[in-house]
Amino acid sequence: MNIFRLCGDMSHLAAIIILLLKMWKTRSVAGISGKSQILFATVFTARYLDLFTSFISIYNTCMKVFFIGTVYFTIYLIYMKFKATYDSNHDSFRVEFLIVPVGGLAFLVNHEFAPLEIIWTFSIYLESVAILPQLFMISKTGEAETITSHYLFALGSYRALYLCNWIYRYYAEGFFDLIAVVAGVVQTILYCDFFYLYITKVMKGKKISLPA
Amino acid sequence: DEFVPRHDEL
Repeated sequence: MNIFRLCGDMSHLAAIIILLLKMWKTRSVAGISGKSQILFATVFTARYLDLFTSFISIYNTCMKVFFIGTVYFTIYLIYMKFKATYDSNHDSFRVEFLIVPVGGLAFLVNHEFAPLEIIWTFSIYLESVAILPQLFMISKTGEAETITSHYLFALGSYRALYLCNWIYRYYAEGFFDLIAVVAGVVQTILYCDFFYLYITKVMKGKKISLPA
Repeated sequence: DEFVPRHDEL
């Protein structure tokens, strides 16, 4: 563990907590893409299959349980509890255009042609594009609530911090995982446009409103 | 064969 990875995990944790607070306090899921949350649930389920087979640390196990638990709770809030406030018309990204290519790529490019390894690779590739339905929804509605912007900033920062973690681990431990790094770079790049809007607008107290 | 990194990250 290093400071970059710890900050990354804390940023990820913060993002999930911000999202839950937004939904619980406003009792609304307006502006939140249920499809992205379903993709995140798929990512965590696929990645944490080893939750019961390989023990890394208490921290690792607790975080995995928390991430899986909260993402399914988020889906429950979106599609059941606060279903009336879910804006399905604007959440229209065709996720099959993500899942099929990512699934195919996981078969072709992986570290080892073994079931668990291919599923892990699938979760890494899927995570790098899982935010697209959410960003697409914001571009369609033309604006994002400030709390949603904070959620996205924390979520985008988590993988950017992981990139720093991988640089550190390369020099400190000689650890290098090309698949995770490439997917992490793609994932972080997808947020750049949003990061620019967040820093130039939200930091000055303005709302994010894209030219619709 | 190629070293398969143990996935110790979240």
